[in-house]
Amino acid sequence: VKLVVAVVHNEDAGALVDALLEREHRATRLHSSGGFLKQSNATVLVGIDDDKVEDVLEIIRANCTSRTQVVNPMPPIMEPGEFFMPYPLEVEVGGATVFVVAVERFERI
Amino acid sequence: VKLVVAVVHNEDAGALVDALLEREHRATRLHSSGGFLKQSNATVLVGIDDDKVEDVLEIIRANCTSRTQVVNPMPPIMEPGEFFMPYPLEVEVGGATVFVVAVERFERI
Amino acid sequence: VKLVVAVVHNEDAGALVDALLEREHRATRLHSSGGFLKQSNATVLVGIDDDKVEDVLEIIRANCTSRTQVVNPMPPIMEPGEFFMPYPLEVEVGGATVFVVAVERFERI
Ligand SMILES: Nc1ncnc2c1ncn2[C@@H]1O[C@@H]2COP(=O)(O)O[C@H]3[C@@H](O)[C@H](n4cnc5c(N)ncnc54)O[C@@H]3COP(=O)(O)O[C@H]2[C@H]1O
Ligand SMILES: Nc1ncnc2c1ncn2[C@@H]1O[C@@H]2COP(=O)(O)O[C@H]3[C@@H](O)[C@H](n4cnc5c(N)ncnc54)O[C@@H]3COP(=O)(O)O[C@H]2[C@H]1O
Ligand SMILES: Nc1ncnc2c1ncn2[C@@H]1O[C@@H]2COP(=O)(O)O[C@H]3[C@@H](O)[C@H](n4cnc5c(N)ncnc54)O[C@@H]3COP(=O)(O)O[C@H]2[C@H]1O
Repeated sequence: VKLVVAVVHNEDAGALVDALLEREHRATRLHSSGGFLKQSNATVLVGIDDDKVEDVLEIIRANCTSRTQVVNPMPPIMEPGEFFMPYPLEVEVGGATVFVVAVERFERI
Repeated sequence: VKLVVAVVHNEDAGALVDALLEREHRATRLHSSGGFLKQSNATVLVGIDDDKVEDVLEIIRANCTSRTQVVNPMPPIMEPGEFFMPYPLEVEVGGATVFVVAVERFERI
Repeated sequence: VKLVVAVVHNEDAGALVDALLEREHRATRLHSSGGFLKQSNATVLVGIDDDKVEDVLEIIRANCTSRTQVVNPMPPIMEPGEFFMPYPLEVEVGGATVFVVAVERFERI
């Protein structure tokens, strides 16, 4: 058994979980937030048989797309009278960041 | 050291954590939700010595019970004038889904 | 690749994540709560190359400090007329509890 830990966009998490269920996988969703953008995202746990890793990665690729997120940079600490014109920054955020971890023991109680 | 990752019912999580503490285990609780029922549940992390796995699984078995959850199925997309009588569905939800993962390095800072 | 799972104080989590980003590490933050004190804390996931484990542990040591938390013990179940004078308890909470787990496969999608 492997545990797939996938950090995905909030907007993709629902479709991803439903697509996994259609292919008879089970999933658990956790609220999380990104270190850099400090925006809410989703961490999805999927426990699967060893031979299903490729299948799950394909489902993630099909349901999680990268996109550009516009962020307003935080104003730096300024002197009085200084003027800061924030130019919105475009940050490219990937579709998913995926870690596959070996499970030594799996139990359904 | 092993990291036990247990997805359990919200109603069982408090008693489970207290039972683990009584046996000198430490635990951390995360809010999560089920992929299928989309209802809130709990994911509990328990870092333990290798020889305590059986002990922790016994504590989970003693504190987490399976139950039947009644769910109202989502109405399908319907033609105007069609009538949909949702029959509540009974879904059997297990007491706990448990993954035991090997920890290469453990530090208390 | 290794996945570092660090349970830290809420007050340290922001500074920790920013310090990790400065050293070109990426991180995801999850809301969690402690089993014993039942107070909110933070679980930070950091996926890194194998040779960066020592670097990340140093950053955690530099940004997460242990502290004494004052807790009011829960009153025991009492007979009518009994008087319970809670003496605040001091509990020493460490800076971080860190698990390093091997990642079999890592994908950015
Ligand atoms: N130090 C840095 N310098 C410059 N740009 C940076 C950066 N850290 C992140 N970014 C950029 O910002 C995007 C959002 O990162 P965030 O940390 O909010 O949200 C991240 C984070 O929650 C998670 N993540 C990515 N890599 C991770 C890792 N190695 N460990 C843990 N979580 C990771 O996945 C989300 C999306 O990551 P993704 O790489 O696709 O997209 C990242 C990346 O393009
Ligand atoms: N391999 C795995 N990886 C990650 N998380 C896992 C997992 N197996 C179970 N879980 C987690 O544990 C909860 C209870 O699962 P259980 O299998 O006992 O009880 C399940 C099962 O009896 C049923 N079920 C789940 N997925 C199904 C599917 N694709 N088809 C039919 N029934 C399903 O609905 C109950 C509630 O499922 P829900 O998803 O809401 O909530 C799940 C999910 O959060
Ligand atoms: N092996 C492990 N597996 C999973 N999570 C772990 C863990 N060890 C620590 N944690 C997490 O880290 C937090 C801080 O733990 P620490 O041991 O520094 O500081 C602890 C410790 O000094 C004390 N404590 C915890 N459990 C105890 C017990 N059974 N008996 C006596 N003192 C306890 O209370 C402090 C706060 O504990 P709390 O549970 O609220 O919060 C814990 C818990 O969320």
